[in-house]
Amino acid sequence: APHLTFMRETLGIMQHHDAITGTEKEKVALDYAKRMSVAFRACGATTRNVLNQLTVKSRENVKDTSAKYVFEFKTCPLLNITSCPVSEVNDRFTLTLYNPLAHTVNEYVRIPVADPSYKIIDNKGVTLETQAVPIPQTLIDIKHRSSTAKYELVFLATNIPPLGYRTYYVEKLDSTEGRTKTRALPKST
Amino acid sequence: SSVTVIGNSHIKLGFDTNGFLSEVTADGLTRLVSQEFLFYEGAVGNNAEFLNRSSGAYIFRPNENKIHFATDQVEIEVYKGDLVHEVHQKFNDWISQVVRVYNKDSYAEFEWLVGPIPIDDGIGKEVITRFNSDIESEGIFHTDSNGREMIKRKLNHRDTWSVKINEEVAGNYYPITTKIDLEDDTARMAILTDRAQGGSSLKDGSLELMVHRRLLKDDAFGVGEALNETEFGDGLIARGKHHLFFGKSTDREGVSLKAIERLTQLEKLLPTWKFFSNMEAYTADEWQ
Repeated sequence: APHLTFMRETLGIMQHHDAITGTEKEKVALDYAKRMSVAFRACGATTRNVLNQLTVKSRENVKDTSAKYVFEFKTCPLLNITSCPVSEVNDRFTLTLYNPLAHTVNEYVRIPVADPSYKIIDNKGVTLETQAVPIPQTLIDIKHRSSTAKYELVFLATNIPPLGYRTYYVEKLDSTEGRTKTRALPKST
Repeated sequence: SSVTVIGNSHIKLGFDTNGFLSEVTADGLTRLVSQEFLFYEGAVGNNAEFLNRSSGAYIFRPNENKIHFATDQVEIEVYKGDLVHEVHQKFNDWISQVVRVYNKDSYAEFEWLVGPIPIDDGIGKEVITRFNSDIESEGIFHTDSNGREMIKRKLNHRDTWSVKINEEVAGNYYPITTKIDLEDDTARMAILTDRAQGGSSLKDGSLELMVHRRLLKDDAFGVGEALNETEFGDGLIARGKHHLFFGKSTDREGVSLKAIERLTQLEKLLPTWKFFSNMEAYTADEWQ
């Protein structure tokens, strides 16, 4: 409850007309951003607990109730500038997509990665088509952006159920296998 | 040496030899559609006089409607794959963009990156993206009301009183929270935004949206500081997305372009939540 309440109070503040329109002083804007960041992190703990409860059934299937199957579900608040430490650093990770809409959706997903060769399998074990696209140099050159990502890994997530979720397993390929398939070559003009 | 084309069976975008978007093909229509970045000079006024205020946080007020093109030559790189086609454009040292069309989508995505806006010349700047087409919109366009109904707007006109517009740019700007569109009997063009922006249609067939601004004077409406944002030294960089819809203005096989825009609007503004988990300790089989 304290986690949710901090978010509730923050969203209350965010309804001030200066926060809505951006007519606050710069340092007030920074404080708003800080409050939002703290609120998201607080609610992240709640979300993580809920997702681990939802995956209880699959953990029961493997008859192992140890902490091994309790996962960290991390959000990447800097995905909007193509930065995510989990996908950039780890060779194997999962991406869970929660659909907040009341209808089934398909979505092209972009994951920041350091290398162009990855394999993605869905929850049914099917290997999905992927494409690695270079991150524009103009974004990489921004000096205050800290990221090792050089590519965005693109795939189409299909049939994500309404108010439900689907998880994908992403694995870096060791060899150059798949590199020619997944990497689009630039044609400069 | 020739037009560069990206796209799929639903929509194709052509780029001219200068690197600018030049044509769009969709719904069996091929029309001249261009896109460019420009900036207005922010007005510097005498804040003691109500009608002579500076452009600032509260008001957009270009200096004598002076507008400048960001560039006349765009550097581009083209990437084509099975899932997405992309054109990476660099307009100048502080404006760049990625234009992409996903394999199954019937619209194009423009991901812009603008800033830090230079102020070495002592001039505040308000940067816009502008889409020009040959659609005969006759001064009529539509803007949304917080994602709900679309409101009809007419250039230099107000529905409930006789108006004389003294500032032909700012006086025709409206809040765009999610969508701006225009059409004629044949074709329509709509742009979805990912955040609230100012926007207008100052010429027939043209839509413009303000993406970033940096101003050096307070407008004296209360905030008490210029919209300069120097807390981190260089000024801010903004990144965002526009989605361009283009096609027939009439229904096609019972589904209107407007209906597709509406559904896409929902899915772009409420996308999936993304949670990442480290799986270094698990093979794919174990995870499964």
